[in-house]
Amino acid sequence: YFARKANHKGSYSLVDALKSKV
Amino acid sequence: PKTFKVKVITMDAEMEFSCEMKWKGKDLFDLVCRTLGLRETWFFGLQYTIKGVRAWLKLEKKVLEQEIPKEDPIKFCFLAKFYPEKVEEELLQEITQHLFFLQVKKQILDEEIYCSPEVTVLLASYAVQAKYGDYDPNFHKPGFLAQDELLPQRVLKQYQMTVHMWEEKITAWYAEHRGIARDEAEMNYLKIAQDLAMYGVNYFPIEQNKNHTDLLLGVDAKGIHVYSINNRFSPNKSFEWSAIRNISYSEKELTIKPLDKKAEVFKFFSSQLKVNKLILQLCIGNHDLFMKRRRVDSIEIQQMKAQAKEEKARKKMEH
Repeated sequence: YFARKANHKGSYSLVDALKSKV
Repeated sequence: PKTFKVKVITMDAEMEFSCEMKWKGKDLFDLVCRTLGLRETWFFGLQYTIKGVRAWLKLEKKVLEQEIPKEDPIKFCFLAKFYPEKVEEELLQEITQHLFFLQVKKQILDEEIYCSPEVTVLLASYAVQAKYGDYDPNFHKPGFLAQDELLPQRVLKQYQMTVHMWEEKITAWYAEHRGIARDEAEMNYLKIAQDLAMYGVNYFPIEQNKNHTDLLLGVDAKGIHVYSINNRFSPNKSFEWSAIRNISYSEKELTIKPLDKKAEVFKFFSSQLKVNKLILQLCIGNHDLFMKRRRVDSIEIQQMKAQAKEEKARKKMEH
């Protein structure tokens, strides 16, 4: 759910993080 | 094996360690926590300053591969990076409470957290109770607080009052706290401090698109907030963690997508890519704790809660 595509880009999906922890 | 030296500064101590060249941030961080006897490690981090910017040591990466100042020893500050939503429910160990107390007290005295004069006096009285124990007029003679930094400079300058008059004011409250143990006094301090508007918020100056509106972004335990540059107290806009779908950055731009697909996507620019990385790091950490609080406690937490309860009862008896 946290993805660093290149060194200057990053993304965090709160929805996916929540799903993975349930 | 080859080693390098680090100096770790906590709120009330300095420690030196010899680290192996291959150590990751986590190896050093765990060693510091073990040395302190700290188990509630998730709130803390090792902070360093590089080119005037504060940053946190990454745990999963090798220490020496991070952009840390090349000095001998390498200096880190062991500080709370994340704050609980409710101190009285989440801070279990006495050492954790004590470190938070010292850190928040410093932020209030350094005016990083605004606090009204009335409340600073009340907070000072709890700090005095924590340090000196019960008030005893035979022992605590006028002038006994002369060496203590108890009030922010702003408050001291705001009124035409002598040091003696401030001491009297603080002591009047202090005398009321009789019977309160050190850990309780520190917890009472934190319970008041956590209601201050600026408590636990990490602020970042940001700019919104073309019109270059200067704003502040705040990240805290509850979510992300947007403030006018001249008002750090009440946000114009807030995104609670449970209402955010995704946070992403590309170079200096950062995007917050709300869960509600019809709601407006919030885009802004921070000063540097490095700042965006830090903002996202803080968002991930705070969101992780936000989810953890809303799940069933792990066995470790359950044990710590039971231990803290026993310890408290025992102390109360002793006291």
